[in-house]
Amino acid sequence: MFEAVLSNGSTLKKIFEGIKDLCTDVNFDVSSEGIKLQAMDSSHVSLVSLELHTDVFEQFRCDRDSMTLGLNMKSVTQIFKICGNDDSVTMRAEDEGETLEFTFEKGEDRVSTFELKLMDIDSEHLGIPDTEYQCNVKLPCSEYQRICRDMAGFGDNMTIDCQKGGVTFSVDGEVGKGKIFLKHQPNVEEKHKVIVTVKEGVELDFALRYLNNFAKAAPLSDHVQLGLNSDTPLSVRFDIEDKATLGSLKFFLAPKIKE
Amino acid sequence: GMKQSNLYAFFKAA
Repeated sequence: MFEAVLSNGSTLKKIFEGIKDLCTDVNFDVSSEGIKLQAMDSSHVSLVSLELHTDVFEQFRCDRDSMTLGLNMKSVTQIFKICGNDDSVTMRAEDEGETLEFTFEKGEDRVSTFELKLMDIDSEHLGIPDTEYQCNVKLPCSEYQRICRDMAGFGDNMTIDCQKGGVTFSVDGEVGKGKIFLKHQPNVEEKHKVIVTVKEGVELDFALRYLNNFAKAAPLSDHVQLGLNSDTPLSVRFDIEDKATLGSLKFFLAPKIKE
Repeated sequence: GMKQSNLYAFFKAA
């Protein structure tokens, strides 16, 4: 049997909101260590990787070595509309069961339950290599969200140029060119901090459609971390409640190549 | 023009 209780149900709601427009069906891989999910979007341009450690849950039980729960994202986000912001969530599945039961509770006054039919999803075995990035940028999620949204008004692609001292986001579109520079700002109050760590400068182009999709996960944490390398995918990482010990939602994106 | 590269081979090989 699998059973997990999360007092802050909105965390799961935010995770699914961050994934739903990229992937239609995903497997929840449950083990005694927590929950993992890995999926590529249908065009194989980006990859989503979720890790929820048992620390994020108030209760966590998985009797088997592993269980694979196939979920349709549209149905799951529909179900999570039932979940109020202060509700706790309990997920429960029998070992050979064909459903995953969600219970949303606010105190004892209101209890909602939905049994979701599980799917059998063919999933490819994908691996994420341990990667050291030439450039790491930690910036407020609100800033990331705003930059991606504003830049999308001018073009389809955004260049991220990361150098010692700061990072420049720029767009070159039909109506003209624009750029936003964020200075390395380690000594300001936490919510405004921008940390740019550079071993070697990197400049790469990315599709704003995907960067904007990743921004939907912004409510999960205060800061987002970008990892850039000239020869590996961009990593966009949201730690759950800014605590890596609880887990993370990561997105990987292939750069655009000049033809 | 810009071409969108693909991640499939990268993660498949890992």
